[in-house]
Amino acid sequence: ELSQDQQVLISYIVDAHNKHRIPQDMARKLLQEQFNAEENFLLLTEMATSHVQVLVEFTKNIPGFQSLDHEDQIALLKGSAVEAMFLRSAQVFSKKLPNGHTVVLEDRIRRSGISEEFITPMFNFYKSIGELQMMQEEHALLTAITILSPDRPYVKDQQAVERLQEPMLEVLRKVCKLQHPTNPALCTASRSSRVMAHER
Amino acid sequence: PASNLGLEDIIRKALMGNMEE
Repeated sequence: ELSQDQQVLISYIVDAHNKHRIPQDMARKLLQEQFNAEENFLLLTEMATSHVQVLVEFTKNIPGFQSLDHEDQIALLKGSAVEAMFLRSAQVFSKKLPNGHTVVLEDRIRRSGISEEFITPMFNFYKSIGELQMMQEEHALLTAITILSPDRPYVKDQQAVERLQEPMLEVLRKVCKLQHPTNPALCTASRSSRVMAHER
Repeated sequence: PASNLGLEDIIRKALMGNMEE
């Protein structure tokens, strides 16, 4: 069972996760406009920048994050940004957006000139995340946990980060067992904050 | 690619956001 405090923590993180998204006008451009390969690539890099900004806004709302040493905040974000972005992208792709949006997005990515060497593992990752059938609470918690990894390069006060991460790991373990009682695979994966490094 | 985007710059600016307000 989740304690009252744990339920509050979950709703706080899920709200932050839902609130901070790619701006509407950028999403519209991605889905509607026709571009050549070079324009696709530029648009995707613009989107990546926006995504990082969205991620920082989410992170600022993780309870306790802003009480960390400022340079440690930077080190955590820098060390986790790519993993967290892939997690978020995987969620977008696995939600099966209406009207074939994921088809358009995938097509755009495949036609952006990015090497197949990167694209294939990326879509394989999205697929394997999709197969876990994670609920939004699990996505939000896993993203927060990924960002609050004490062993990122240049983090000075690892214990302060652990003190924030550990309660969230505990909550995720419980949520996982409650929501997937017959699927041990997800619970095993989420027990380790190194799941992202493995997937990478 | 992440370093080419000036990842740290983007992060620093975004973190400073509230302080400027």
